Amino acid sequence: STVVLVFQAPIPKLAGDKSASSEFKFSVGRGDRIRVGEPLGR
Amino acid sequence: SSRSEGNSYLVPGATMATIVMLGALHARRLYDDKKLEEARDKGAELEFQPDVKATFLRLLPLRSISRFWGSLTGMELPIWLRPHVYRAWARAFHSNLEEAAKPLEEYASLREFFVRTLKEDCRPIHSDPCCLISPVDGTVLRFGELKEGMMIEQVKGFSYSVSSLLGTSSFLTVKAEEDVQQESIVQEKTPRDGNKKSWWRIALASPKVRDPMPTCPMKGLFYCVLYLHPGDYHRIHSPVDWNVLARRHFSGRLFPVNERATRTIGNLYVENERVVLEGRWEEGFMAMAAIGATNIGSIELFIEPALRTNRPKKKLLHSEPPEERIYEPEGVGVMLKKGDEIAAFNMG
Repeated sequence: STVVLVFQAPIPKLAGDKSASSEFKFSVGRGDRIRVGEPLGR
Repeated sequence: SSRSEGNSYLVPGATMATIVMLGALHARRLYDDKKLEEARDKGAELEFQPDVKATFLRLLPLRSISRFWGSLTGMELPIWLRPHVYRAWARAFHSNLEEAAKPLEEYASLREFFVRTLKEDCRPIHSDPCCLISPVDGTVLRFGELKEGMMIEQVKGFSYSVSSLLGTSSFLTVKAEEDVQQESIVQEKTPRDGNKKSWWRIALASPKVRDPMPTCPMKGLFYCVLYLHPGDYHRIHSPVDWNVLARRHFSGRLFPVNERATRTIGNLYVENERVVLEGRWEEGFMAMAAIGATNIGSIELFIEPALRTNRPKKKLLHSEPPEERIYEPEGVGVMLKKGDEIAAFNMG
């Protein structure tokens, strides 16, 4: 079985703008094992 | 005498040949899988390669097989046998039996054991209010931001559409109408004729949504695909605090969804039986699709216990629209807290 999440989150206002602190970032990598409650992103 | 002697040699010979052939095929498959695993460890992308087995799977009554598997695993086992069966399952699929909430003897069937709850504090919820947590135990297959075209890559060389996966997304239509002003700025050459369909097209072409407040950050659409192995804990939890506004049930096929199937069966997630929950969280849109497979064909929704999936149908039309329910009160729906149990995947 599989679960797919689709969600809206903040992105940088301009391309290449890395200063935006509110930008969403994933904290996982492909192939990582993850468990319920562990952070996917912030 | 010589004929009967010949026959006695012929039968073992044919049997031996079959065994050798099957052994060779199995060895070849193990070798291929090992090579793929090595390539993946080195960072190589797996490519889409439809095969004969995938074509053959389309001919099989997978939904009936799934329901038969469900009834088989739902049979009550004698108490003395239960720990042996569940330990064998755990050994085969690497489940952690120490996390099970109840003693093994108390799970009447494999089906019941499969959707077991866990002991308290086995899955602490990350306390950071800004973080989005994993709704399941599993492996991260894909993640990223949805770009123009709104497609998620199944494997290299094959992608599927998000709008097909989730069904007609009311969010995208509504947002497109709300952001008509901003979108028309982004795409100056697009005519503003007030036609809903045109805004839908705009939204699909440009998933970035501008907030009316210029000081607020722009929003993008992100996705994450998580695969649950047969031995994993099979309950789904809420990834954030959110309001579930609608549910869609797609009565589809039940192909396997393992790594091999993702490489060989196109549109796997869009064709399989699934339940989609759609709503809003602090940052905007949120949707979650729980996709079934042959062995785990039905999805139980705790916020809607009456929902039944993987039911027999006389004729299944894969193009038929999903069955949709809007949760009351409209616009508020069902409020869920981060970590709340939402659903479970059941055997069969």
